[in-house]
Amino acid sequence: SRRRFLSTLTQVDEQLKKVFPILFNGGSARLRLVDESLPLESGVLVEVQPPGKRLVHMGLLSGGEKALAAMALLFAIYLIKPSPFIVMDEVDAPLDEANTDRFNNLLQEIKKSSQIIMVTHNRKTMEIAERLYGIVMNKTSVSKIVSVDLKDYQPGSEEM
Amino acid sequence: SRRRFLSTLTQVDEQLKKVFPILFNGGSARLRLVDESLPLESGVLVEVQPPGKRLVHMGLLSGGEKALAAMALLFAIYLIKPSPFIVMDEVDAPLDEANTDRFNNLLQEIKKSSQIIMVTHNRKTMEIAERLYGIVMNKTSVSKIVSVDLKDYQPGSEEM
Amino acid sequence: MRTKNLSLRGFKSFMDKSSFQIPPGISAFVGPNGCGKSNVVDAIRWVMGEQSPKQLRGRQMEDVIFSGAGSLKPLGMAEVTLTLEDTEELYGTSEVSVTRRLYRSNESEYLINNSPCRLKDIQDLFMGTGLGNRSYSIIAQGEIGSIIEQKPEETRRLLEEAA
Amino acid sequence: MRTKNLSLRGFKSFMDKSSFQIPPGISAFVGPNGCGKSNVVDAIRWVMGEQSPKQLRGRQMEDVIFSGAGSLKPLGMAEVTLTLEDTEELYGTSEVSVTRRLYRSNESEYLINNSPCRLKDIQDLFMGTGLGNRSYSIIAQGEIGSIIEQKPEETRRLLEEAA
Ligand SMILES: Nc1ncnc2c1ncn2[C@@H]1O[C@H](COP(=O)(O)OP(=O)(O)OP(=O)(O)O)[C@@H](O)[C@H]1O
Ligand SMILES: Nc1ncnc2c1ncn2[C@@H]1O[C@H](COP(=O)(O)OP(=O)(O)OP(=O)(O)O)[C@@H](O)[C@H]1O
Ligand SMILES: [Mg+2]
Ligand SMILES: [Mg+2]
Repeated sequence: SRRRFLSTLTQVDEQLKKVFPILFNGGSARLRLVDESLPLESGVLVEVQPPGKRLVHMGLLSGGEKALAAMALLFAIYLIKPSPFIVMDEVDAPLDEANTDRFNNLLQEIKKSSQIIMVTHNRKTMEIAERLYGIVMNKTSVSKIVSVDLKDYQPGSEEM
Repeated sequence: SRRRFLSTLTQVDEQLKKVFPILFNGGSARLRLVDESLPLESGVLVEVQPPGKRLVHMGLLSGGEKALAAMALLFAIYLIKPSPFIVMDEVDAPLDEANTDRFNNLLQEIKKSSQIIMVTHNRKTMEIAERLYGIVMNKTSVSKIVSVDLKDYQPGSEEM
Repeated sequence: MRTKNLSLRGFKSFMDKSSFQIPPGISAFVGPNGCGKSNVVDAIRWVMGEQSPKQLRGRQMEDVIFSGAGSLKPLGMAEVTLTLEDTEELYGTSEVSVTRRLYRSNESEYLINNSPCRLKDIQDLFMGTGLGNRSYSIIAQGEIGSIIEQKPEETRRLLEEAA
Repeated sequence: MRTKNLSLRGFKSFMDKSSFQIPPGISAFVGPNGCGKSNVVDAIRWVMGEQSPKQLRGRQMEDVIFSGAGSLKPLGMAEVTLTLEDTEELYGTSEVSVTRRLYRSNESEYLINNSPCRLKDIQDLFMGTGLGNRSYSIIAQGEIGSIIEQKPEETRRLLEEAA
């Protein structure tokens, strides 16, 4: 199992090196063992460097940069070990438009090997979905499914 | 100081009863001492009931409902004790369009007694601001101020 | 193996039976604040065998049963069924449906293809799909920002699950 | 009393002097991810006397000084000035400027109207404005959802600050 872990670590690190610059439009990231001499117990560090920036400690990244870096790590894992399905609840909320576009482009890759169930308020993410489910709460506070036509969709306006 | 605390508690509770139904388009909320017999040390409970719903325990509220309920409490405090200025960093992120509109309407009230400094990605919130500052990072990762014309603003697209 | 359908009845705010076909690709759930989108995410986590009420944003497991609203009375049971297809290798049949029920009496029921089984059978079934106890296949609302700040031991655990 | 102007120099990503006039009403700060919006919020918290690096998203206080990028060298000092107006009652002058500086040597400087003072003088000044140590006048990114879930003792403390 030790050999398997180290090989997974290397593979995910390789994918991260590909995925991170796509999401961040540049920059780099890598995985590193906290203590190389104890491969069986050591924790794993994620080192990220957004484009044009010095390697800052993770806490100094912005809200949007943290979310995007986390997605890069998760996508790198999904590409090595595709999961039958992935569920994401408003992961795109902190992202600006340019980062949302890059995120959506990568989703198109991931969806080839996994089904994706996504809760979102973002119109561009809705546009790339194969199926759109609208959920509303009627006057008696019971959730119901409504069909949504993207042309006239205004989040928050579906009063029942 | 005990009398002052109890009078502030009563005043904020009265304001909360006014502000909550405005933000939630109905429903009710109140403040309650955890232990009425120990007014000097007892914690304070915030009980909320979104419109048409049973009083559920706070954890069962949705992400957007929690943010809106927190804003109702803070606005109730600001109305009792106006603060010279208030700083809010993307507090409107979890809100849908209908809730954002109600939130912006209330901001118009609060801004009469306090200056508001607001970080937002939301176009409707930008439209009600007296002053709009665009911040971008140039190629060398230094923050700069740019003037923003709302007509052509696309968050995330200001490449320098 | 693919997911075909998710159906909820009496689970949180879904009082009546609600059914979602899940096609290949992306299924997006949209709607106003508080309408029940994250409850769907909780339903998926629950039917896969989740045992912690806290992971389902409740205090006790009973919080997942429709608690009534306005003039509507609370229900006595919550039920979620997840149907998988192309499962010959996994289970010998072309389709497999996994059902979980909870009654107000606190009694639980687990079923595979409508016949009663144990929780362990459901957990084993999902282990085989590669889903297993993968904590990173389901990302809850607000969780994404904290993944990058988690301790190195937690990042290691994430990688071990994928190994 | 009102806020008139905020100016940053060498503070986090603001290497060059940047100055913001703050009119009555709402001032909105917009821009792409990672451009420096929340750094402006940190600057306000810092000039008011914040002593915890963690509240400023750093590990040590030195993290607030511009650390360089690309070919640009790190700076030796961070400086933030907040100018208030209509302050006759508060301070006897029509305007008051509050300045805080931190040098790489870890030495701090505090100034009111350009003359050196102690941290306590700045904290007393803000106490008088009604701002004081009000934790609820500055709401950091991602914090809004957790206010409702805080313990009853914390909600009590919030109300005591307003009393
Ligand atoms: N057992 C239950 N019975 C009835 N209603 C419930 C139950 N549990 C939760 N709810 C309701 O579900 C609602 C929350 O739904 P959910 O968290 O799915 O909203 P959401 O669509 O994700 O909203 P947001 O966009 O704000 O995140 C609450 O308002 C709550 O009243
Ligand atoms: N001491 C420092 N020197 C130089 N740059 C710094 C320093 N501290 C932080 N930064 C930079 O500031 C950036 C973060 O800025 P900030 O958190 O203000 O972004 P933001 O505009 O709020 O973005 P978001 O919309 O994602 O929340 C980081 O990318 C980091 O590199
Ligand atoms: Mg939700
Ligand atoms: Mg920010």
